[in-house]
Amino acid sequence: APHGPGLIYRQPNCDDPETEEAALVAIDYINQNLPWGYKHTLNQIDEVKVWPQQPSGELFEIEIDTLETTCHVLDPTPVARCSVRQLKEHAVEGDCDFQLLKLDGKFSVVYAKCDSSPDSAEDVRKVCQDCPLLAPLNDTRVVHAAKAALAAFNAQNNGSNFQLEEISRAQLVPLPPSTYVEFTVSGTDCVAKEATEAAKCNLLAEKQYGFCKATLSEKLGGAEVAVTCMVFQTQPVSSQPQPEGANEAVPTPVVDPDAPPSPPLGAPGLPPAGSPPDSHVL
Amino acid sequence: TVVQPSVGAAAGPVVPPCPGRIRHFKV
Repeated sequence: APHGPGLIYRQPNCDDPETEEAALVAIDYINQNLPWGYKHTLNQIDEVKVWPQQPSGELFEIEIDTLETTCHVLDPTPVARCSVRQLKEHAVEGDCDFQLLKLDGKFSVVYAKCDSSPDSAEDVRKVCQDCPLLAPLNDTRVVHAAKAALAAFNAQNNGSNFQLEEISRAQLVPLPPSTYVEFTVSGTDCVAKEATEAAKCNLLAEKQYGFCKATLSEKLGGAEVAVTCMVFQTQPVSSQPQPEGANEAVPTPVVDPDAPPSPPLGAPGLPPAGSPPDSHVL
Repeated sequence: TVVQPSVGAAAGPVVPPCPGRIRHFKV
């Protein structure tokens, strides 16, 4: 702990390049250690104090505000290329306290504490009166929508059977009545199109994750599901040195490559028009 | 003789060191 009488700290500008460098190391730390949910990006540096360390180095105490992006933590896309979740999509902010040790010009994290919270319903209503708010992830309609979407995905998929990993975001849309859900999946050793019991399928040793967005629309006499999934390239199990760019996201279509590209679904949370097609609607 | 009235040093806007700039939007 750096605190104590007689110790003098300096307070650089929050927008100093050195402060920003420390904040970006903190952001990387968050995104590499989040067990679920979405990557966060730096929004604002609130405060910074720099304490001298004995025998050498400096300790940066830094408070930062972050914002949720649209990239799931399992998505290998670098956070710099991830879009920030917009207010009308019901943004989520993070509030973090970090301590980073700077030694020989390099930062390392020694302490981290973050809380995240969704924007208030009132703020969402200010920018969009009709936009749906975030729904509890264990809501029965949300869970049903995710399971129905995954079943539809597996039924159309020529590759591995995928299991539901995590429901990461959901919104209940009043008009037209529908449930929008985002979830992650994990590949198994079963073939998707074969009718197999999920209990008999094993997760692949070399994990293959996917991220899906789905809308379950209630119709007269039934429901209609639209789902797009992006399956991420399998990451090597060993930590061998990788060539430059090897960690970048490489979308792998897992459905019929002749299928038409994704039409806009009109659901919240989808990429803006003009985004490159990275998956297929089933 | 025209005398320039004394003018104080041009004071630019004072930028507080913290908090820093907002990169996206405030929630």
